[in-house]
Amino acid sequence: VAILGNKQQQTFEVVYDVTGGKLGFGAGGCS
Amino acid sequence: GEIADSHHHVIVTNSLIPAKTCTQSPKVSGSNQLRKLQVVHINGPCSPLGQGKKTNLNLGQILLQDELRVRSIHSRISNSKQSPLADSKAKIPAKSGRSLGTGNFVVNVGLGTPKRDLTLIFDTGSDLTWIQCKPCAVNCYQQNEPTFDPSQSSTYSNISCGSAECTQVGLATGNSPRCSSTCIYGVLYGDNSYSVGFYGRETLTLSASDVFPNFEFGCGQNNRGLFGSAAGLLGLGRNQISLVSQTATKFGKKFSYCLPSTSSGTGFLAFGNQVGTSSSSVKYTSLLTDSRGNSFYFVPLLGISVKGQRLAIPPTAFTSSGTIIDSGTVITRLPPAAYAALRSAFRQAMSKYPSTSSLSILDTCYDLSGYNTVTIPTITLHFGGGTGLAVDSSGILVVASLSQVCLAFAGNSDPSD
Repeated sequence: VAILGNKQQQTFEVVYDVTGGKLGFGAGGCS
Repeated sequence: GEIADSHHHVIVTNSLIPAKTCTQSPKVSGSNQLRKLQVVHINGPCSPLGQGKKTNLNLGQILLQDELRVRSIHSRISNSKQSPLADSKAKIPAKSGRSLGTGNFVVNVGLGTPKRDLTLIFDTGSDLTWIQCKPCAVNCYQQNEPTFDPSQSSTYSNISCGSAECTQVGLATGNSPRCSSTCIYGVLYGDNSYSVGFYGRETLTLSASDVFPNFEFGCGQNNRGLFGSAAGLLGLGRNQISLVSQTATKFGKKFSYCLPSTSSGTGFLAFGNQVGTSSSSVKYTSLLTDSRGNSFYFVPLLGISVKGQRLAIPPTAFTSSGTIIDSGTVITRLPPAAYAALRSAFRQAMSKYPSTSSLSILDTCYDLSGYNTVTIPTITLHFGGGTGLAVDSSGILVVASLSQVCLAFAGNSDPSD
């Protein structure tokens, strides 16, 4: 498998909606 | 870094060097604060772990540890026996009191009655939450906070052998539980770090209004490895023993996090419906399941753009083996064909800068010591549903020193990995 590591996730809000079956990325999530 | 145009970032090279003082982010106000845990880099200046227990970042050691984790993930998904180190010449020295787990981020949670605050590594790539527990029957590594003592808590209880919960921890860890009057779990990580101990229940406190009695966790009696001076690990995987599953009734299996771009910054780990409130807009893609790895979060990565131009990578390069998202892996690993295309485009865009020797798994490195600013290409990851992740400038480069700054992506060695 490919792996999306934490370096590339940095500064985004990474949203896990496991029940809803979706994953979100929000730019500027740490600010 | 700043985006000079839609296809480039301009970065002040001195900003690539880790800061030595903590930059606190603004506090979240109102009710949102209740379910947000602060996330900090385990070895950064914001870490609650003791200054004396930190080590200077050694990128080579970080990358070596990262590669061992990736080998372990590949091993688990290919259903082979876990022996990721059998053919490895690599050994990471685990010095007492010295932290090498620099790729990891930590949060603080409360456990027991009365509540004890503990700093835990958070990990979406594993399920079991465990902490070091007295009496440390075999071994506990040195940790920053006092070791948790279940005998001093009024709400701790052991889980019996032969129970459904005991069976489940075996499935989640891949190691059959043992029995010594009570259920004994064992978990082995990709870098040969491990924890063995009693599987029990305890009250977990995430905030004053988010208290979870009878939370199942590992009360570690034999713990070794690269956990720094953290008290243990918070498992956020998909299995039913994970924190996500055990708090599903209240939070609906929704959580989010933000990882700071520097080791001196702060992020958060949040639970429940408040997710999505920190960003102006959240773009969604599908979260997939795959029977090859029930604990992992699979995502439909389909392509990559550099400088706004889509690379010529056949979609099957990604879809044949799949992609997972993991908070515990540092460097993104791509299928060989995808990485080759990315590397080629990146090198072309960086051709005016002098290249230098590779560093561990990173084979595209530059000597930027003679530059005050550098201009690097944008990189966007494309997911199913049209969602694009325009990687922040902090996620494109990784820095050993200004004379060795590398592209922060790597390739898998085998297309089937």
